[in-house]
Amino acid sequence: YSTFPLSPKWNKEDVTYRILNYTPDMLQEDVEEAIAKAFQLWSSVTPLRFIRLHSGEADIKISFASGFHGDFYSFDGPGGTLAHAYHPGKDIGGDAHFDEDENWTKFTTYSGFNLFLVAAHELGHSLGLGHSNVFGALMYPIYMGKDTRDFRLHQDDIDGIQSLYGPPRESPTKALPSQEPTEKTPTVAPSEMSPHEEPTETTPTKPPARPEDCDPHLTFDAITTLRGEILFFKDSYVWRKSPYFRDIEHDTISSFWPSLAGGFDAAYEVDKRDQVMFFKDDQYWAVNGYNIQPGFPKPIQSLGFPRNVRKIDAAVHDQSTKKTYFFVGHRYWSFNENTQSMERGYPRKIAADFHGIYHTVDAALQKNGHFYFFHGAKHYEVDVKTKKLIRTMKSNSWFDC
Amino acid sequence: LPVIPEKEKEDMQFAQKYLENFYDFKEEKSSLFKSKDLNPMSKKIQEMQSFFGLEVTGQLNSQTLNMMKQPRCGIPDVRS
Repeated sequence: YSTFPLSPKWNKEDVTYRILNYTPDMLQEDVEEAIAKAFQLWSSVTPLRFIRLHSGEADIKISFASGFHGDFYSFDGPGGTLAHAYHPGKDIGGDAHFDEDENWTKFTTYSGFNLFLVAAHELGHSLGLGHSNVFGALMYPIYMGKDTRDFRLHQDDIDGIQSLYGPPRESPTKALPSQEPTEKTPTVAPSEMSPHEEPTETTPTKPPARPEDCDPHLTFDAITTLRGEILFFKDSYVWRKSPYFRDIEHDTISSFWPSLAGGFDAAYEVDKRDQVMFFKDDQYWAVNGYNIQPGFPKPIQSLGFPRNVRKIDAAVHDQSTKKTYFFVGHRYWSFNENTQSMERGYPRKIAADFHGIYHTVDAALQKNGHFYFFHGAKHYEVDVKTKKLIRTMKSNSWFDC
Repeated sequence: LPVIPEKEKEDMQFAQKYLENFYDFKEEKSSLFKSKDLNPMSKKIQEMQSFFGLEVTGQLNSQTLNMMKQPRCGIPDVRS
């Protein structure tokens, strides 16, 4: 954690705040609730109490504005900088500004930024905290969308704020979950954005170790081509096979896409759009190179899946027909990338159309006119045109074992 | 990942702005003395890479650039 130079702080326990205006993106009551819950996070671990004023001068003034808004730090349109806040002090000191050009939401799964999470971070500045370089801490400068149910401060955040204000009068110095809104937020797996921490724990959990390249039992969660290369995914790990270098490169998902670090269920490339689509549980993202496209994640139902489909096992795009095949259990769907719609007559049984494939598909790849369907520690080479099985190989055969 | 060459200048400008905003980078405009450092941003890139736990190379590689493009708070990570 860090503090501002000379560690300015409020020299009183009763700190007032006022909401000067509202974003049209959310209901006013939802804005008020997000702000109140954000303050509650900090009051639960300090002696501070936050009192809302509806008029007059408050210590912490909260407002939404876009572009230039009267201070030296103009906002920058959608994305980029989301908000900023000033350390404790007179006048603008303590104030928190939120970029109105962002899409503010009470959710964490759809396009936009969760106001509670961003407000909790900014109010940390309003109370005197600087940024933390601890991945997973609330005061880490990068936005990390997390499940806000049972949200807890990281121990680093608690250590930081208590270095300024001390612990609460009656409670210990351990993190307490915030009392979250009772509305059911759309489903998001708690671990999907940050492999290092579950929302209910204050210390990072250890991710599973990277499997050995030539482990005969090696399996993959998802595989995709990307600009001539092939990426194999397992948990948070990536194996990268490229025609530009000889050896298999070891990476983590977070080294390419930090906000998608939790792993994938399925992935495929649409080469004519220079896009890769990633799937995790009931959401998917479109990515161009390193950039996640605005408006994502979206629910998989927006592709045409029925509501009872909660995740995809595998996906592969056929460049010749512009169709994408999605595998779920023993069935598959065909999606027309040109019309962006599911084809009629699906789902169909995998075994009925892909001769010799009698099981589920964990991951899939198209390369050199063949499909490769991975199941367990084996994979199956299938002719794209005839959809007939050609041969069976070990899953790690791509790594020159 | 494979790079589209004409974007490199754009990326450098983006990185410079990022470092000015969040890492107190100041470009030397007119100096009587030639800078010994041919890449004046290198030290600030190192500082940023160290902050985020990236490999500290001082070079604007893809991981570093990608980290710079993530949505974030407007407060600097380091301050003068």
